[in-house]
Amino acid sequence: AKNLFLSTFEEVRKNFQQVFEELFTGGQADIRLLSEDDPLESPIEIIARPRGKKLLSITQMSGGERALTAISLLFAIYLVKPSPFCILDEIDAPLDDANIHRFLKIIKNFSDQTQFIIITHNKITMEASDNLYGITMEQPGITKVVSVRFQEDVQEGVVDTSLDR
Amino acid sequence: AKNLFLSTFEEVRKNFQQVFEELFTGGQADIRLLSEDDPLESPIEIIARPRGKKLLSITQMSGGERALTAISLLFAIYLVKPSPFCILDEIDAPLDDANIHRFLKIIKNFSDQTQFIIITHNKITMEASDNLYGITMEQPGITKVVSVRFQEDVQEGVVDTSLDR
Amino acid sequence: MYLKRLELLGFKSFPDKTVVKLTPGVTAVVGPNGCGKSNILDALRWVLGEQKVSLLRGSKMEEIIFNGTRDLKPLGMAEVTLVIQNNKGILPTEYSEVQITRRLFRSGESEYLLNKVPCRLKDITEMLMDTGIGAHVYSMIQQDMVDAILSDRTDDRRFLFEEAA
Amino acid sequence: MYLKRLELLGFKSFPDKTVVKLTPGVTAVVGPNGCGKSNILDALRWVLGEQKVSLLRGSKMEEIIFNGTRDLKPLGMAEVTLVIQNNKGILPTEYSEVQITRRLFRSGESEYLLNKVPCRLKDITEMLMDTGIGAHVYSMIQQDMVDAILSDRTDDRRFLFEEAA
Ligand SMILES: Nc1ncnc2c1ncn2[C@@H]1O[C@H](COP(=O)(O)OP(=O)(O)OP(=O)(O)O)[C@@H](O)[C@H]1O
Ligand SMILES: Nc1ncnc2c1ncn2[C@@H]1O[C@H](COP(=O)(O)OP(=O)(O)OP(=O)(O)O)[C@@H](O)[C@H]1O
Ligand SMILES: [Mg+2]
Ligand SMILES: [Mg+2]
Repeated sequence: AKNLFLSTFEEVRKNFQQVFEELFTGGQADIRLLSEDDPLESPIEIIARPRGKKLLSITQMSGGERALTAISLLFAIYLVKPSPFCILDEIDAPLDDANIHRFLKIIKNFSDQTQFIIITHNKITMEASDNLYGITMEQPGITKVVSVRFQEDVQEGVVDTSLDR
Repeated sequence: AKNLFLSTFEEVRKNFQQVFEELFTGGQADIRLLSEDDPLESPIEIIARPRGKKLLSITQMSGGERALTAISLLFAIYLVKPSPFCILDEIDAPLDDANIHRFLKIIKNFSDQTQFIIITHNKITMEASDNLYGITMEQPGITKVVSVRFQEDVQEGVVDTSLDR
Repeated sequence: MYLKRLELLGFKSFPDKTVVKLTPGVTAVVGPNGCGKSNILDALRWVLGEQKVSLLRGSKMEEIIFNGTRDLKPLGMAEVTLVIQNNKGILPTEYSEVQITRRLFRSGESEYLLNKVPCRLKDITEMLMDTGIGAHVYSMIQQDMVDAILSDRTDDRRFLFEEAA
Repeated sequence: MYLKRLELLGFKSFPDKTVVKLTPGVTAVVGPNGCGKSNILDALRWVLGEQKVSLLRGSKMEEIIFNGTRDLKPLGMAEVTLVIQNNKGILPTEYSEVQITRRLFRSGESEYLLNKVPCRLKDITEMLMDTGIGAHVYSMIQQDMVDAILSDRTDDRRFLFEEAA
């Protein structure tokens, strides 16, 4: 069990360094076991340094930088054993436009082997998706699901997220 | 001290019911002291029921509904003793377009006696503001502040939040 | 192997049977605050066997059953079915499609079905083992997970690695 | 009475003197992730006397001093000045403008100045009492406050009411 954990850890570590560098267009990141001789119980430290900046603690990073760092780690782990599906619930909320584009690019790369479902209020994410579901509540308390755009029938149109106006 | 707290509580309570009803275009909300005879130590309960829905616990509400409920309470307290300034840091992130419009309308109403500074990635919020500051980091790690639009010189143009492309 | 569709009946804000068709690629799910988007994620988590009520935003499991609106009465049962396409023959069955169903009654009685045949949760988790399909942290990512993963105070980061190993 | 401008020098990502002019009305602050927007909020909180390092995203107060980038050395002092317009004569002074300055040196030495004259933090908080100007929860609202206010586990909700009473 210990060896399995250590080899998984090493693999996550390499993936993390790669994904972070891609999402941050540079910079460096690492994860470390604080007590190497007791890997199964050891706390795991995250070290992240965006490009051009000096190393700061995770708490001093900005909201968007923290979100991207957590996303890098989650994708690093996903890459060890890709799941057939992945649902993201408003993960893009703290990201600026350029970071949303980078985030979506990585998702596109993984989307040949993984089905992604992204719950979002963001127009860029909507535009970039292959398929689009509109969810509404015409009758209060009762959810209605409407397929707005499916890959087979690409329609152009303005999507108003507040479909209840 | 006890009487001051109780009268402040009653005032916050009325404000909360009003602001909630405006932000949720209906529905009902209330706050209650769980132990009425010990107000200074009593926990405060929040009850919120969006329009047309049945009463649910705060944890079952959606991300946006929770944000609007917290915002209603914060504004209810603000109204007791309005501060000359109020800074909101990405409070609009979980809100849909229609709710952002309602939120901004309330802020406009308060803005004659309070200076609002809203940190945001949202285009609707940017469009609705009187003034706009663009913050960039051309040199890594060094913040630069640029005034993009000031009330005196209204300019039209596309604002790209990712000013670092 | 991919998720083909999700059928909800009596689950949270879905009193009537709702079929959500799922396709390969990237799907965006959009709609106003509180309309039921995250409830769909909860339904997928639940049908895959989630037992932690807090991850379903409730305080007891009964709360996932449709509990009525201003105009409708509560229901007595919640049922969610997930249909998985077994096109790569990964699942140990000769069927090209596998259906997983979970039911919960207000009495507290609960049922699991595999291709409409009653079974135990154990049968489902054993079948899904090593497929990557499950309520893993890295398959269902929510906004509040970012802080949990980056915080030194929670075990979430540790748990992420254990799931992947 | 309103905030006229904020001057930052050596504070977090502001190594050079930066003047942020503040105007009445609603001001949006925009820019890419990590460029320094929330740092401006931190600076305002700090100059108003915030002592809780955690609310400034640090683990010790020294961390608010500019600690260098890839190309620049760290600085030895942080200084923030807030200029308040006393147009309604609310502040107990004959000046039409009031300047509050806070300095921190790496040695740990710290200074407060009122209109460039050294004073104690006590003098500043006493002058601001009953003006509504201060690092109140309802004057500086951040995204993570929503959960804190709605949670039954924290004292934040309680504290909100005590600040207003
Ligand atoms: N047991 C239940 N019975 C009926 N309705 C329920 C039940 N549980 C939750 N709901 C409804 O689901 C709503 C929340 O839905 P959900 O969290 O999916 O919203 P959302 O679309 O994710 O919104 P947001 O964009 O704000 O995150 C609640 O407002 C409530 O009306
Ligand atoms: N003591 C310090 N010295 C130098 N730079 C610092 C210091 N403390 C913080 N920073 C810088 O400030 C950045 C964070 O800035 P800030 O939190 O204001 O970003 P933001 O504009 O709010 O971004 P977001 O949109 O992601 O919330 C860090 O990445 C770091 O580079
Ligand atoms: Mg949601
Ligand atoms: Mg920020």
